[in-house]
Amino acid sequence: EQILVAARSIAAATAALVKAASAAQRELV
Amino acid sequence: MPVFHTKTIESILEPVAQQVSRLVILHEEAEDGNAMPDLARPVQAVKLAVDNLVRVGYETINSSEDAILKQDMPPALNRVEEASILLIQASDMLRSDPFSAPARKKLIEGSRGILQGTSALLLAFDESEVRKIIRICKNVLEYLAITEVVETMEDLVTFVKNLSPVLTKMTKEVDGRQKELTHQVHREWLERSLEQVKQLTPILISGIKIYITTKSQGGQGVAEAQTNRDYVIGKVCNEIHEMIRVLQLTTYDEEEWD
Repeated sequence: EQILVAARSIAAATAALVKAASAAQRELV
Repeated sequence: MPVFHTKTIESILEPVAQQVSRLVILHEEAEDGNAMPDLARPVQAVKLAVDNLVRVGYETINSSEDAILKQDMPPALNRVEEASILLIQASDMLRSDPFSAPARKKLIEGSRGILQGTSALLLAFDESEVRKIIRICKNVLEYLAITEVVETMEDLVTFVKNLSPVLTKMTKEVDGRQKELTHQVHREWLERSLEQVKQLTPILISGIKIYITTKSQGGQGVAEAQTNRDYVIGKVCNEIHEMIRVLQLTTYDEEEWD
């Protein structure tokens, strides 16, 4: 189903964004 | 107990849920944090994915005849869109001030919003798929309801000919669904009911046959044959009702993320 593919894309893009944001914070912790 | 009730939803959301949880923990541990990198590109990637999801979501809504899906999906899509706006705002604010606390807060809110909106969307879609399976189960129940008018062997042949494809379809769909569930107890309940239906089907056909034969011979035992036939029908119907009940159960708990 197309909706599952689209949801998978958004989840992957959000995970990549959050990972990039976390990386900077992790250095401090 | 698993948070996501199907393996598909789990495979989509579990990785992002973990990342968001980690970001929240890091944010709480390092209140002001390091300077944030420029997030414009990953935020843009999310925006593109959101636009695509919204497009596909409305296509799904427009092509569906499921009134509940049509009602449930738009709020989820709005939530995802609003969350992506928060992410864009966070990214713009961080470009001006990489230490901005309100921007970090928006980043977390936006990420959570995407997660929760996508989850709501997937749940709405999944529930719609479950309703399709339930319709197939009800179709079988409708066929079983006409068993009592099967009075001749010709009727029985027609009955079996009509029942077989819907029964096969129901078995296939319910079996596929039980394999998708993350909740083991629900899987086992569906598996058990399916097995019961498979075992009872030949007994049901045999029961109808005995009833027809007994009745045509005009002998004694018609009432008993009828009682036996109805008992088996009742058992099959009960198992199908049980499958319908279990199909509607979820282990979804949105509060887990709050």
